[in-house]
Amino acid sequence: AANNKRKNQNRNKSSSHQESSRMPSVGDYNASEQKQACKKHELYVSFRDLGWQDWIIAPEGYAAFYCDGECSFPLNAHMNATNHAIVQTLVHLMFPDHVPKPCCAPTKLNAISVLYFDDSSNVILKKYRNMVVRSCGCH
Amino acid sequence: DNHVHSSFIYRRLRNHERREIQREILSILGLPHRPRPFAPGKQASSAPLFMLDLYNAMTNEEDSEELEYSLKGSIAGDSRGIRKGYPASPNGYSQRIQLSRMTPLTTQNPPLASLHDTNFLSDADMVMSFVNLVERDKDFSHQRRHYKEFRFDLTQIPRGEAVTAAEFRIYKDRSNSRFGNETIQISIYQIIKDYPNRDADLFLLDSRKAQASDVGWFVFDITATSNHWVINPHNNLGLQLCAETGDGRSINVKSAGLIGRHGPQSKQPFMVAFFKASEVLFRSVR
Repeated sequence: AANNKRKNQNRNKSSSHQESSRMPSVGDYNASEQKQACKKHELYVSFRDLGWQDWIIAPEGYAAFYCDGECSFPLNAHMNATNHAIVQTLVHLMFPDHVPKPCCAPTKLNAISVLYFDDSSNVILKKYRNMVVRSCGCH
Repeated sequence: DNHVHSSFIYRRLRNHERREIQREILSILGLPHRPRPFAPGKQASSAPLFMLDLYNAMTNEEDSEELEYSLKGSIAGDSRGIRKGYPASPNGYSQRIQLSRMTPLTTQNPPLASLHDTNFLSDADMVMSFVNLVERDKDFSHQRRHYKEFRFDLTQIPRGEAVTAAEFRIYKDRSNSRFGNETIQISIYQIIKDYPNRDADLFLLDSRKAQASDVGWFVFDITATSNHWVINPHNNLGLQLCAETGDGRSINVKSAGLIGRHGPQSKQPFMVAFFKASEVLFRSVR
């Protein structure tokens, strides 16, 4: 953003507004990104609400998180969430076209087992690995 | 900041959202449509309780350390079939564990495949129990032999699943009092060829000795046969079960205390197979 602003300055000498030369302060950055604050929502899929309780024996339904916004989260003992988010954000500001912002993605996925009847009233127990999002973080 | 956002409002799904999620789940389950079990004339399955126990064990296993669901096989001598770490269920499991303590799994004929310690459950991607399809119960053969037949349709197995283990399970109550506490030999055969006016050609799969007073589930290994039936469905002519006294006299299966398809639903015989996905099912891009 600083580079772009400097180019703009060179281009239109006349405009010498104080704001345009000001580096975006952390306050501005946070303010402008505030709408993107990290959010993890829980989506509960109920097989009963779907009207399927006559053939799905278990579970009643399953809860999965989904994530949006920009998160930071501990990567390891040294590079913790905050350091990572600061480093990643600064480098993004310097090279916005090449380095992404820290953002949110599923990082822990759990299996879910489903027990259900098939058309012939046989009973099937199936395990689906990596089915349910359990936590979010930077990718 | 990884908290669950309290502002997320819970509300009922609208119709199109409901259909969208139903379509999504069916595509994950690999089903073309939602199943319609128990259509008129279809008998209820005989294994929900057993499968519900497995489901609970599998779910617990996901929450805690590996679950030890191992079937210690019968090579010879007194190895036992024991389920360790397996929640005793209201029906046959607890009796089954007692049974395995009381009756060593000795086999007169070398077993087809020696069952070995394996963690069926946590390795399995899928477990499936099959309804017995035999409609009429024949009891007596041309050569005056008592037996019961069982048929299972293995063509319903979802694509890409390979059988890693298969068991035939039948519940035994106390035998008829006239057998006192005799030893009863229970054998399971694969039907190789059927004839209209003479006994079928059979292949011995497994057999067990039991006391007339024994009560609980009997588990017979039919892994090799099940794999054979999956590959050659036309060879699937079913199984024959028969019971004999110690001196080789054929006895009526029911009087031996073995529960058939007319028994209480929680004790009806069934087959259960454990599968490992042999290919990754890619879902259609949506």
